[in-house]
Amino acid sequence: YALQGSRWRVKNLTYKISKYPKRLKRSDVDAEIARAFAVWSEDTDLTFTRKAAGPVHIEIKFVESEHGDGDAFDGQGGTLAHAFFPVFGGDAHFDDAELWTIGSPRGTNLFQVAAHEFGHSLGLSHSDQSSALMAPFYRGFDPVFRLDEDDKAAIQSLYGRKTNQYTPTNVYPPSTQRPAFTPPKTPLDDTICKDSKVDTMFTSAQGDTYAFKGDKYYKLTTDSVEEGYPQLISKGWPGLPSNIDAAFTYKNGKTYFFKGTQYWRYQGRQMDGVYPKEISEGFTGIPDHLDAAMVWGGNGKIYFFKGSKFWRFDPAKRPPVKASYPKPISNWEGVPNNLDAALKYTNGYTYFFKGDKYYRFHDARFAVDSAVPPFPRPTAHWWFGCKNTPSSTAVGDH
Amino acid sequence: AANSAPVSTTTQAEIYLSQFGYLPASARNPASSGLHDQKTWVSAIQEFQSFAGLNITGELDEETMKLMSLPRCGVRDRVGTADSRSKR
Repeated sequence: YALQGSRWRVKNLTYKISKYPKRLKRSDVDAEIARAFAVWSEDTDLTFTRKAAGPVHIEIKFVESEHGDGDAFDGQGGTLAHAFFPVFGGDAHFDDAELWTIGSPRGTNLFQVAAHEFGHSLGLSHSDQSSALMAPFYRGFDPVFRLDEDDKAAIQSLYGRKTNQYTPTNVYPPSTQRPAFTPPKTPLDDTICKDSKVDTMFTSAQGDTYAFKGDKYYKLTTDSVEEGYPQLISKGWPGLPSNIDAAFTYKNGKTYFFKGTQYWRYQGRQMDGVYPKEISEGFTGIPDHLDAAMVWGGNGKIYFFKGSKFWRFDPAKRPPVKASYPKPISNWEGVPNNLDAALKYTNGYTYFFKGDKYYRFHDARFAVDSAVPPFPRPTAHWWFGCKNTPSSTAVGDH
Repeated sequence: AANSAPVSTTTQAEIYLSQFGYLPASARNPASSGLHDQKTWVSAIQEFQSFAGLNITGELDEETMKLMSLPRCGVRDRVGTADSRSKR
C-alpha cells in the first residue's frame, strides 16, 4: 500500500452528495455510498455521517467532462472517477458518463469504485497489490467484495485499529468545519534535532510509531513529530522506567519493553500484569542489556540484536531459540553492529537505527535498500522533520 | 465498461504516463511531447509495468497498452516527489 502523506485529524467524518447520477434512484445511491464508506469503518474507528447540506469533510458529485477542478472526465470508460486527498479537501467526483450500476455485472459497479475513491479521500494512494481495493484498475463487478489485507494495513496505519468503542454515528462532531491542514512542524524542543540518536523505536498495535530517548518519548507522524511532544515516558506508560534498551509490539497486540536484565509487557498504555520480569524467564535464550528488538515482517518472528550478534525468538517453538543462534549481524547485508533500534514500520519496510542515521532494509533482497538519497540517511531530517539538517549523508550534500 | 480512452499509440501512452505520474506533466501537452529523452521514456514505462505487475521490459508492448486501456481511477499512481520524506 502507499500513503499520500495527509489524513484527517478527526475520525467522525461527514459527507454529502451534492450532485446525483442521472440514471440511478437517489435512495439507492444513498445506500450504496453509505455502504462504500462502511468498508473503511470495519477495521478502524472511522465513522461517516451523511448530511443533507452545509459544510462537510467529503463532498460527492456525479459530473461529466470539465467540471471545475481542471481534471476533465473523458466519457465512458477510461477514467471512471477521482478524489482528493485530505490535504486537498477530500472531495470525490464520479464521471456520470459511466453506466453506474448497483449489484450487477453490467456497466461499472458504483459501490466498488466509490469505496476506492473514499480511500483517497482518507489519505491512501494507489497500491501495487493487484488484489487491493486501492489498486488503480477497475476489475469488474465483484459480487463477494471483501477488503484486502493490504487495504486494512493501509487504513490502520493512518487511523489505528478499531477499538470497539461505541461511537454513535448520528452525533455530529462539535465542529463540522474542515480541519485545516497544518504543515509538519519541528518538535517543540529540538534536542532531538541536535542529537537524534534514540534508545528505541517501535510501532504500537494502534499503528502509532514512537521514538524513546532518555526519559522522554516522541510520537511520530508520517514525516515528523506530532505536536505536543516530547512527553514523559512515565506519563505515557505508567510504571515504565526511562532509558529503555529495546521494544517491539507482537501480533497479540501487546508491547514488550526491555531494559537491563528485565522486561515489561503493556496492553496499549496499561501494564499487562505484574512486571518487571527477568528476560531469562520470559525469553529463554535471549541475552540481557539488548541493543534492539523487532518483529520482522519477513516471517513474523521476533529478532533481538546485541553487539555484533542477533537472535531469532519463536514463541511457538521449544526451545524458542535454536542452537544455531546467535548469528552475526553481518548476515543482514549492510546493517551495522551495535544498533540502537530496529523497527517494522507501518509501510511494511524494516528499518535499523544507529547513532544519528538509519537504514531501510529490503526484505526480499535481504540487504539494505538502495535508493536516492542513499542509505544510511540522517534520522533527524527523515523521521523527526528537523529543518536545516542534511537530508543525505552523501558527502557534500548540504 | 466500454473504453473511450484506449491507448494504442505512443502519443496516447505519453499522455497516459504523464496523467498518472510516470512522466512530467509537460508530456500531457502534445505540442511538447517527445521532448524527453529515451532514458526517461523507458524508465517511465518500466515504472508503470512494475507498478501494474507486468513484465518489466521498458517497451510499449501490447500487454502494456492493453492495461493502459482498462477503466481506472483518475488519481495519479505516483503522488509527487515532494513528499518523498514520507517514504523514509
